[in-house]
This record gives sequence, structure tokens and C-alpha cells, in this order.
Amino acid sequence: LERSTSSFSYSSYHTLEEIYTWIDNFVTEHSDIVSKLQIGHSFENRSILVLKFSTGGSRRPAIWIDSGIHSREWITHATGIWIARKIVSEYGKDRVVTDVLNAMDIFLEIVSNPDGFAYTHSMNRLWRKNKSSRPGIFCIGVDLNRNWKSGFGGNGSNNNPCSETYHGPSPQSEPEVAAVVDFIMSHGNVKALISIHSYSQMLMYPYGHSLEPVSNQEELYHLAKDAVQALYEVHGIEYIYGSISTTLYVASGITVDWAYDSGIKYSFSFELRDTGRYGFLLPAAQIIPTAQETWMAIQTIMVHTLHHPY
Amino acid sequence: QMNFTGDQVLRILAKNEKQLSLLRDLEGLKPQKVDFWRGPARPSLPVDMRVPFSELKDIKAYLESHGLAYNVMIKDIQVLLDEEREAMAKSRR
Repeated sequence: LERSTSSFSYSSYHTLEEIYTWIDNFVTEHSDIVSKLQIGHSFENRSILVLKFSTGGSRRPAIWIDSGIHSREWITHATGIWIARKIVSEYGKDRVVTDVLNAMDIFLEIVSNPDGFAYTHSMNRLWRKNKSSRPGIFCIGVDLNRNWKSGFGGNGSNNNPCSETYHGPSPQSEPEVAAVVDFIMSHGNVKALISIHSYSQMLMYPYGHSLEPVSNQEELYHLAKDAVQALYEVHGIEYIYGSISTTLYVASGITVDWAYDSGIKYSFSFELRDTGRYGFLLPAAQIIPTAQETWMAIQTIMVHTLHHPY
Repeated sequence: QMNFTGDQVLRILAKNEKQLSLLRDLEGLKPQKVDFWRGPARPSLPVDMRVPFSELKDIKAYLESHGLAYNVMIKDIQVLLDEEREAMAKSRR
């Protein structure tokens, strides 16, 4: 196993074991600002890990970022790892990161679906769901982005356990979802939530389960517009943006709807690039440019959250 | 590891809502055969669908018979997977 992050390649894809080893090394090397939290266990009993970036204080307002809820979207985990390193390398140098971290905490869950991710390396590279199984149900896995309480079981999710968008037997039935819900609810001061998916180059906000606009739709629209512009200026990749139901399709039981309904006003979902031809199989050569552009959009959202306390 | 040799990803541009629903019907017609990478959402957005090699002929015939324009976005998934795996091994070395 690697003994330090210095030999870790941020421009390659990695296995779950390599990522978890990197997390341990990363936390050891930056223990002044980063700590590792275990917020639960997956269905197959793997640890669910969250990196906490904090410069002190207690129960500070916080920003939650997750990646990898759909296991085949490898570019999202790779982007999460790069962002973690960026945060520690920029703190004390970059004004935005320094201002944010002097006032807020950042929680980063790089592998939201560890069982599914391990399975993409061992058996099926195109696996999307988690690996839960239940007596009498022939197919394996629940779509973790349909298992949240908000709009659960509605249009845009499927009751068929064999479907890729199977919502599961009940809201938060999946340990990977319940762990995040419990953590965020017990923290009680998360002010922004960013869930990173791929692909199709979109930045979206609630709602997914209905066409009804959220109360601060105007604000989210303009914030998404600014974030997408900041992203575009890095490598010229164009995103579309808007609410999930009007930009993409109706989807129920999704993370950002639950976050918004739980009081997190700044909830966004990214669909990262595929540059029009790779889909989930984005070559590793595009990891760094994808992470660089995504970071600029995320910074835009973080700054707005910092400057608009609620 | 599952092998995806010959599997393709087709990018389909549905002209209208009717064509989108024809694509949605496919999930029922071919359960667990077609894998939507980008699901049928709205006419302005492409639909990307992974099709197993064994189903390619049927699916392409279905698309053509319903006037659904498509192109092959990924010609052979396994080729990309092999490249990805080689890149990971190289990086590890």
C-alpha cells in the first residue's frame, strides 16, 4: 500500500482500496485541517467515509459535497479526490478558499456507494446501483438517487427491482442513504449541498420530483448561471442549467430534493462532462481538466453560500 | 469481470414526445437488455443507450422502423474498457 499521497496519481482512476488508503494518508499529512469521519456502513458492511475540512469552531455552517452515488460514474470520485487536494493546497493562499474555511466547514464524501464502486472494479464496470438484496427479490441493488424521502416513489423512479432506477422498498431503506441523512440532520447546520454525477454537462437544482418552482428559484437560477460561466471559462466546456424537472426529466426521491426540503437552500446536482462521446468511460486524461472546471463552479456556489448566510 | 465485447452505445435524437415514448417502451420490450446511459428526457436532449451485441440487430431494426435517427457513439465498449484498465495498470506501475 502507498505510504504517502505524493506518489498518488490524481490523473488516474483508482480502486476503492487505493482511494481508502489515499484518504488515510491524506488525513495524516494534513491533520491540521482535515479529519476522517466514518458515518456508517454500506449494505455489504464497507465503511462510509467523509472528509471534514475545518479550521476550528464548533457546529459551524457547513457545505456538503458528495460524489460516486452512481458507481459507474468514475469521473466523479476522481474529481472528488482532486477537489480534496485542492482545498488543502489553496487554504491560506486562495482568498475564496481561505474565507470559506475560516467561516465554514466542508464535508466531502468521495465514495457514496462503496459496494457498487467495488463491484465496478471486480465484476461489472457499468453497475449503477448499490448492492442491497432482499428475500424474494430477484434483482440486486437500489438506485441510491431515488431512495430519498422527498417525492419518494413518484414519477421518474421505478418500482421494479430490476430497473436501473429502482427506488427501493421505502425511503432511506438503503444504509448508504440513511447514513448521510442521519449525519446531515444531526449536524443541523449544513447550508449547501452539492451532489456530483456524470454525465451530460448540466448543473441543476430542485425540484426533480415536480415542475413546481422552488421558492428561491430566481436566486438558484442566477447562481447556477454564474457557476456554469466560471466552469466554461476554464476549458470552454458548455453546460446547461436549470431545475432538474425542467432541464432533464422528472426524477423522484433524489438527494437534492431531500436536501432542499430539509432546509438546505443551496442544493445542486452536477452532471460532469463526457465531451459528447465517452459517456461513463471518460478517459483518465480528462480527469484533471474536468476537476479543474468543476472546482471553479463549486467555488462559485461556496462563495455565494458564505455571503448569503441564513 | 463482465465482458462487453461488441456492445455499442447508440446516440438517438428523438424528434418529438412520441418518439421519446417509443424509446421508453424499449425498456419494457427488452427488459434488462437496454441500458439508458442518458434516459429519454426531452426532444432537445440526446438519448444514449447501451445495447448488447446480441440485441444490436433487433434494436437497430426497431429504431429504423420507427424513423428514429441514431448514430453509434461507442462502437465497442470493451475496447474502451481495455484501454481504461491498461491505463490504470500503467499508472499503478
